[in-house]
Amino acid sequence: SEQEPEGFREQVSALFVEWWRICELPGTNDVSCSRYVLQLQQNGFLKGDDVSDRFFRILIEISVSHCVSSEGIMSGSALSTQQSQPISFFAIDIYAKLVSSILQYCVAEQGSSKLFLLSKVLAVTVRCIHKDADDKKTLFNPRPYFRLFINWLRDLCPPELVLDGGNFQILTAFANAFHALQPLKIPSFSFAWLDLVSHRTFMPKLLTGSSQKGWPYVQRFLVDLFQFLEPFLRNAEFGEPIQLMYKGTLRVLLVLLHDFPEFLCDYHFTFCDVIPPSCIQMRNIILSAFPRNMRLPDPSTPNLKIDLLPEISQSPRVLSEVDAALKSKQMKSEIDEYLKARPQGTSFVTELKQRLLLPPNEAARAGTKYNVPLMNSLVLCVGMQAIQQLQAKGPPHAQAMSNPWAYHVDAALDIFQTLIGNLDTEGRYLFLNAIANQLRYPNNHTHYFSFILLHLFTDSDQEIIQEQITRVLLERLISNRPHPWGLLITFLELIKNTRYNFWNRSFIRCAPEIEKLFGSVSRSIG
Amino acid sequence: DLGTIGDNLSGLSSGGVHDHMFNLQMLEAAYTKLPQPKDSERSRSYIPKHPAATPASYPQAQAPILNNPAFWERYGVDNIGTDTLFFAFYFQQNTYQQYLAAKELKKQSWRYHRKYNTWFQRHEEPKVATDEYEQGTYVYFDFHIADDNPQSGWCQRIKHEFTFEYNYLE
Amino acid sequence: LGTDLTTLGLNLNSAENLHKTFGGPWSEEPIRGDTDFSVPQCYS
Repeated sequence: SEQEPEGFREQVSALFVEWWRICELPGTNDVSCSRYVLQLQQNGFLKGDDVSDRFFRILIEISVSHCVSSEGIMSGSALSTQQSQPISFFAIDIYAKLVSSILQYCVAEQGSSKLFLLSKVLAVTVRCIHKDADDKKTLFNPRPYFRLFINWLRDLCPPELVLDGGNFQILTAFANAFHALQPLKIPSFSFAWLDLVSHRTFMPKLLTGSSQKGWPYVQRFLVDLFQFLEPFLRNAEFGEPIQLMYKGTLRVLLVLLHDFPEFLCDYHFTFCDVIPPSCIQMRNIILSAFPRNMRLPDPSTPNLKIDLLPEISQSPRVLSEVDAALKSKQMKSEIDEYLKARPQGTSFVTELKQRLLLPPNEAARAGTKYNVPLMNSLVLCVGMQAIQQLQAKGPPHAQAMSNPWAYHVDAALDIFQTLIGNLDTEGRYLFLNAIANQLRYPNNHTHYFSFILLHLFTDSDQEIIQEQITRVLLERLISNRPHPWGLLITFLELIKNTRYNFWNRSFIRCAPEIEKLFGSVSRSIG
Repeated sequence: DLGTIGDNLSGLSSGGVHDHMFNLQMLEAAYTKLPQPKDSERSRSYIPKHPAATPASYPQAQAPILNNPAFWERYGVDNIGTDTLFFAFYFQQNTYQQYLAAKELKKQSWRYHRKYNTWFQRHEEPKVATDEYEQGTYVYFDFHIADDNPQSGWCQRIKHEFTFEYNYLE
Repeated sequence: LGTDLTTLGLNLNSAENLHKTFGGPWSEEPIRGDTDFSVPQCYS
C-alpha cells in the first residue's frame, strides 16, 4: 500500500533489463558487474533505506511474476498432482545474481556492509512472500522463492566457506529469515520451507564444526516443523500432503541420526515435547541417537552387567532448558524445596495432578487434558535431582544405582509413586511416556529411569499400572526400527528377571493376539 | 527465543497463526507445486570460456556417454588415464563429468584438499597420523608454466613433510 | 507401526555422511554429483 514515487517502478524495470543484458553478454566478467553495482550505489538504491526496500521489492515482484507466468506455457502434458509444472527460473536467477553481485561489489560505506544489506534484502523477501501468500492463498506458488533462496545459499554460503564470525552471521541471517517463513506462519510455503532448512548447502553448515553455535537454529527449525505437524499427526489419520510432509520429516531426521547424532541426543527433551505421543517411530529415531564415539553393548548379551558399563554413571548432555515449563508455572522452587527437605504433612505432592491439567479451552486445542511439556519437565527435573543426590550421597555410584531404593531418594520416589497412583489412565500414560523418553543410550538418566519404571512395576499393587507400563514399553518396541538401547534393556529386564513375575501377569493373556505376541516375544528371547 | 518451547500450545498462540483447516487447505494447494530436484540444481550446461574453433566434422557437442558413470568406472585408470581425469575435473567445472572424474580419482586414492584446491596422493604411508591430520610425503597434481610456454602443462610433483589436515579433506 | 525406514532412499549403513548427497525431503534417492568443487582461478 506504500505509495511508489511516479515512474519509480518503470525506472527499476529498465535497470533490470540493463542487468539482464550484462548477464547475457558472453564476455560477462567481474568488471561489467562491479561497474553496474557501483552505478546503482551512486544512484542511491543501495543505502538500505526505504528506496532500497522499494527497489528490491519491485525486482522480486518482476522476477516472480515472470517466473510464474512461464509456468504452464512450458508444459503440454498433464502432470500428476505431485509433479509440478515446468517453469522458467531465468528472471529469478539473474535477480539472485544481481543481489549476490551487489553484496560482493558493494563498497562498505554509509554502514551498507554486506551483512547489513543482506539482512535488508532478506527482510524484503520475507515480507514479499508473506504478502504473496496472503493475497494468492491456494494459488500461491512457492517455487520461485525456493529457487531464489537456493541461488543465494550457493553464492553466499559456498562449500568452501570457512564459518568464521562474518560468514556465520550470513548463515544465521538465512536461519532467521527461514524461521519467519515457518509453516505455522505460511502453510502454503511448507514444502519449500522444509526443503530449504534441510538443504545440503545449508543445514550441514549449521551443524558441522566444534562450536555447535548453529545447533539452536536447527533445533528451532525442528520445533517449528513439529508444532505445525502436531495437530495433524496427533490423530494419525492424514491425506497425501501430510503423509509427504511426514515422510520428508523422517528423511531429515534420518540424515541427522546418521550424520549428527549428538545433535539429536542433546536436544531430545525439546523434541519429545512437541512430537505427539502417537508418533512412536518418529520419537524412537530421536531417542535412538547415541554419540558416535560410543559402542553400544548388544542388549541381548547374556548376563550383561549394565551397572558396570563405564558410561552408565555419566550424565548425558541436555541442551534443552529442562526446567523452563516448571518455571513458567512457578513450580520449580516448590519441587526443589520438596526434594531437598521432604517436608512432612505437605499437600504439595497430592496437588501435583491438578497442576498438570490444562485449562479446558486449551485442552480442546491440545487434544489432551494434560500439559505434556510440564509433565515431561517435572519428571526429568525430579529425576535429575534424585541422581545428583544419589551421586552425592554415599557409596560408589554404581552400587547405589544398582538398587536406588536401598539408598533411595524418598522425595523423588514419593512424587513418582503418588503420581502413578493418582493420575487417571491418560495422565498415567503421559507420565510413563515422560519416563520412557529417558531410556536412551547408556548414561545415568537411562539407568535411573529404567530402574524407576521397573520399581513402579513391582511396587504397584494395581494390575492396570503394570499393564500400562508394559504397554508403554511394548508399543515402542513393536513399531518399525530403530529402537532405543535403554528401551530394549528395560524390557528385557522386565521379562527375564523373575523378580517382576512378568509371565504370570494375567494381562499378557488378555486377548488372543496379545497372547500370540508375547508367545513370539518369549520364543525370540529363548 | 532459542530456548525450549513453552507448552505445546505456544505455536498455536503466537501471532499470525492460522487455524487447522486453513493450514490443511494451504498444504493441499502447495502439494501440487512441490520444489522439483532441478529447482535446486545449478544449470549443468558447461559453457567453454574460450571455445576453440574446430572443423565442422568434429563433434560439436559433448558425447552423452561422458555423463554415464559406467564409462568412467569401466575405463578407469587403464584407458582414461589420470591426466584425463584431471582434465575433466578442472576444465569441465559444474558438470556431472567433473563429479564422476572426482569419484574415479578418489577411488584411485587421490584426495582433494579444499584449501589448496589440489589433489594429493600418498607417496608412502604417512609418518604421522592423528584424528586431525596426517603428515608425510605426497604426490600432488599441478600445472607448471615453463619459461618457453609450450612446455607448460600438467605435472605431478613430490611434496615432503606435507601435513594434510582432515578438515580440509573434501 | 511406522515405516520400514530403509525404503526412504537413504543408505543408512553408509560409511560416508548422507548430507552431502541428500536430495531433500521429497527425494527418493541421493542426488547425482552435485558437489561444487571450486578450482583455482587460473583454470577458469
